[in-house]
Amino acid sequence: MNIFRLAGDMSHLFSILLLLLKIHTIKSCAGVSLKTQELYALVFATRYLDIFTGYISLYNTLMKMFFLWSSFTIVWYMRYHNVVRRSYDKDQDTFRHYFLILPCFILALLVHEKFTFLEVLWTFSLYLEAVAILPQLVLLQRTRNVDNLTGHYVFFLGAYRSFYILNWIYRYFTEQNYYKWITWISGLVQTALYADFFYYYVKSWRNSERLQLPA
Amino acid sequence: SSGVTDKDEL
Repeated sequence: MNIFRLAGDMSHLFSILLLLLKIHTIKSCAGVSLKTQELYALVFATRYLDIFTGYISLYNTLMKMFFLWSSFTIVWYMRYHNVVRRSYDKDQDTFRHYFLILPCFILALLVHEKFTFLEVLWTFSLYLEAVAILPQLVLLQRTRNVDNLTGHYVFFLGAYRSFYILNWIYRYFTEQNYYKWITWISGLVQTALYADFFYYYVKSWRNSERLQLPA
Repeated sequence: SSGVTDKDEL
């Protein structure tokens, strides 16, 4: 564990806590894409099956359990909670997220490190995570006056990805035989998707304005 | 470690 990896994990944890805070305390999910949240639940469910097959560390297991629990909890709130579900921008959140799942699965069947059940699902989760933010970015663009919590949520998600890239660079130079092409390329694609958002986020922060993405 | 099996990252 290096400082970049830890910073990445903490950003990820913090982004989810922000989202849970908004949903649980303010009882609103305005501006949050259910499509993206469903994709994350699928990402974690397919990646963390190794909870049952191997042990890495207590930290690792607890984090995986938190990500699984929180992603399904958020989806539950947005779909079924009496108050929260009414604040969901259903008409704006129109991204056809099912169309992301099949291509990612086919790609995982074709490009993977080992053709085993767990390995293909793990690879699928990497490809899917890379594009899972797309419905959220589209929704942000459609929402005039993005509220602060939603903006910060996406910012910390993007920060998590950026720290992971620094972590990979650090590990490449400090560990022997550390290379993971599939993880790196999907991670780079994922981080690149945030570039545009970051630009407008920093701009609105510097001008102390509310975040507004161009239509 | 070959990079294939060690999935210590989240």
